[in-house]
Amino acid sequence: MNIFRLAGDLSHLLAIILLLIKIWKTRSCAGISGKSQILFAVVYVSRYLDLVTTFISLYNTLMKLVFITSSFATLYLMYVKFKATYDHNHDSFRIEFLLLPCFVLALLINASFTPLEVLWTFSIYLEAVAILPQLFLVSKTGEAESITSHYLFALGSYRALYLLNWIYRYYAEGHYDLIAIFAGAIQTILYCDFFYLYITKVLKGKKLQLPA
Amino acid sequence: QEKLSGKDEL
Repeated sequence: MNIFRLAGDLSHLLAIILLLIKIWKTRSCAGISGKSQILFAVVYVSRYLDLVTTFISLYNTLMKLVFITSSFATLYLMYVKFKATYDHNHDSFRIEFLLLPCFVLALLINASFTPLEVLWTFSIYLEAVAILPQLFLVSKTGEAESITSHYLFALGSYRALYLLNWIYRYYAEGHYDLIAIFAGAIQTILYCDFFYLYITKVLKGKKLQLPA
Repeated sequence: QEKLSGKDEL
């Protein structure tokens, strides 16, 4: 464990908590993409199957359980409890166009052709693009509530911090995983446009408005 | 054993 990975995990946890607070406090999931939340749930389930086979540390097990339960709690809030506030019209990204290619790519490019490894690789590729429906929704509505933009900033920062973690681990431990690094780089790049808007607007107290 | 491809990460 290193400071970059810890900061990344905490940023990830913060993002998940911010999202739950936003939905619970405003009793609405307006501006949030349910499609992205479905993809995140698929990412966690397909990545954390080793919960039952490998014990790495209490921290590792605990965080995995928190991520899985919170993602299903978010789905419940969005598709059941506050279903009436879900923005069906704008949340129209076809996630099958993400799920299928990621799965095919995981079958073709992976570290070893075993079910666990292929599913882990699938979750890595899927996580890289899982935010697209959310960014698509923000671009369609043209704006985002400030807490939603804080959620996105924390979520985008987590994988950016992981990139620093991978640089650190390469030099400190000689450990690296090209699949995770490439996917993590793409995932972070997808946020760049949002990061720019967040830093130039939201941090100045303005609302996140996308140029129409 | 050596963790396969970063499995010790979240």
